[in-house]
Amino acid sequence: RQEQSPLTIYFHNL
Amino acid sequence: MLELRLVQGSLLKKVLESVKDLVNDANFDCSATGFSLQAMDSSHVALVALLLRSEGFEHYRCDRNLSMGMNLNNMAKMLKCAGNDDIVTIKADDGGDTVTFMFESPTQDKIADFEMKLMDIDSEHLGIPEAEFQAIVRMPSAEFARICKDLSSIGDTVVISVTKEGVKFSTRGDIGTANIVCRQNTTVDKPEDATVIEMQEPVSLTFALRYMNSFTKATPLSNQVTISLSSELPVVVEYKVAEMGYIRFYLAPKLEE
Repeated sequence: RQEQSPLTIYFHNL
Repeated sequence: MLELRLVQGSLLKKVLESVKDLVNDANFDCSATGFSLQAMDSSHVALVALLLRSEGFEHYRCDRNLSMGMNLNNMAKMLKCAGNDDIVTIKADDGGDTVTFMFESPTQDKIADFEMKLMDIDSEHLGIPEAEFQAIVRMPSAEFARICKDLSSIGDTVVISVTKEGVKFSTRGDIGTANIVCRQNTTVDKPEDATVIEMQEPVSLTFALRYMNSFTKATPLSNQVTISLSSELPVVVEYKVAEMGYIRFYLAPKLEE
């Protein structure tokens, strides 16, 4: 089963 | 005071058509560097980054950095009213609550201005680190769009795998499976028909086709698309905007649970 990862795992909030 | 004159106004029309379905509202940022936008889709899975460098405008006046919140659907509606050959000028006053789009026909016999209300948007700005990619694929944008469209009639996700054999796009659905392999091809008459694969190491990632198909709405902007891949990093799908900048789409991969 695959889960969609959100972008915020990879990029941090400025 | 902001005044940006873009002779090739159709570029702005195409940019809006390519982002308006992905992002509802976004802040356009204007600085000495250029006219830019960074926005995520509502589910925080995809991000669009646009840069139109100031040098690409015939006239570029931006007295101080300005952030203008716009509804992209409404902006697209207004830009649709510009002719494909029209010169587009974007005007705004510092601290004002409207933006004006002026359209001039190439022969100057028709001049239109459309004023749009700005909105306050609380947007998150993400820091995107410079990354080394395991594989970078450059291919005809129409070919990539065709592949995404074809595969989405079979399955919901695409596995993009780069090996020394080429780049493989695969999907799986209820009715069966599909695999499309594109090999490097640089022996073409026109450079825009080339497929170039730069691979540091093999990489295989899974993405939602719904988003990929949305990104391909930028196809009219450029004959070529660049797809940059690294394990467990968002893919970057980039279309150059003439000589003046780019539109980049980032999409987080699907991970095994």
